[in-house]
Amino acid sequence: STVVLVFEAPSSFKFNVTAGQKIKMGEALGQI
Amino acid sequence: LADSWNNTETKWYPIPVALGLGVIGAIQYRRVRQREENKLEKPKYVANGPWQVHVAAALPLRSMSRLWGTFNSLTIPEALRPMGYKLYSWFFGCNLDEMKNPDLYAYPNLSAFFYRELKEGVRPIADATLVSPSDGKVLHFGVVQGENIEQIKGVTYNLDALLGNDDKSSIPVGDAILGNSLEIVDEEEFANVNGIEYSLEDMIIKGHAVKTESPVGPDGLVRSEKTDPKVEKALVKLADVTPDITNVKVKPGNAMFFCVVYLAPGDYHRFHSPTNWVVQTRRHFAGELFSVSPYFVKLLQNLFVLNERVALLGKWKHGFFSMIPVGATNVGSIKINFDEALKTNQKEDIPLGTYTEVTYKSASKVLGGKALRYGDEMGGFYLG
Repeated sequence: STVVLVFEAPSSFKFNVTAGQKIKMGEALGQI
Repeated sequence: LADSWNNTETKWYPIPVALGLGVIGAIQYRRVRQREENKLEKPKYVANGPWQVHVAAALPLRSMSRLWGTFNSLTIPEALRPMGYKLYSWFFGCNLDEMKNPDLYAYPNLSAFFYRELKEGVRPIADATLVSPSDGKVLHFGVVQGENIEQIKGVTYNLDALLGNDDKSSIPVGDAILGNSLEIVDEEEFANVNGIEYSLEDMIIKGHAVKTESPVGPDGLVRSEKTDPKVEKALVKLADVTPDITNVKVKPGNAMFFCVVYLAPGDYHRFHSPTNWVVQTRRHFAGELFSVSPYFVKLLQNLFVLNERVALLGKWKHGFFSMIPVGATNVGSIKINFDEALKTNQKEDIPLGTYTEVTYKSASKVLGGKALRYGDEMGGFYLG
């Protein structure tokens, strides 16, 4: 199963994850 | 011609009853035929790709998924449960220390164990703009280029196809009947979300609606004793944000982003709200149930627009926001906690390639949908 997020955000939004990285619920995905 | 037109006598006759019945019968026959044709499933996706894709496309994946779910719902003899679940956990890397109920005898079958809850506090919510909605692996993320989302390097799928904005075959159902998780008595009264009472103003921050006894901060946020300071900090003027979810266009200075999180078999399979947002619409797409493992994602183009999925569309403080749980062969059923009407992976489902749509307007007149906060449990995936 997969969860896809699609969202509008200011262009300054940065993901602070890497592709393939394991992540837990509640951990930061991105920041403005 | 003119002479005929002007001088031919017109005689009027009553239409024979048999002819009238015949016309009505023909209309009815055509209507029934169209209805039956609509019930037929669209032909399966004709796969393009290596032999693995052709093999998968030829399999009755939806039936297999339901069979898998039925099998895993069979009650396991109590004596075998601890051993069976420990073996499963060892194989798929589950952390049994995080379980809310550590008694392995309490899970009657693998489906119940698979949908296990976690202890309070084992998943702290980070102080970030966006947090992960679930445990898993980040498959891909980035900026939506034009109308396309990159599935893997060089392979894209269409944003409108994913969300249903290009599909004219929607079946609007109407307003969803929500559960008791959110009850709005009055717009100026209190809402009850997950057992926590708080003012609607805490969520919507309407300056003109602020009660005189509520202290208002310099940023316009209403301070409430019952609001978590962390949540309060992130509160937004959601009522003022009105993105057009049927025609997604970003505002100047903004961009459209995407992120794909893959949940492996051993992972905690519930998903939570990744931010403070309002869900306005749900679109349930009937589709295939291909595997969504990273291996298959690389093999099959447009995988995420082929599979059965539930697109939750709404808004957050920066504009449009959506979350799309996508089903897979082994976990074909998607549950949304606040939408009891939603039934996925059904035998008699809507035709493949179409979707049903409901709105959550009844949840809140002001917000226009179901309000969610960071970390609120939204639903999850069931086996089969």
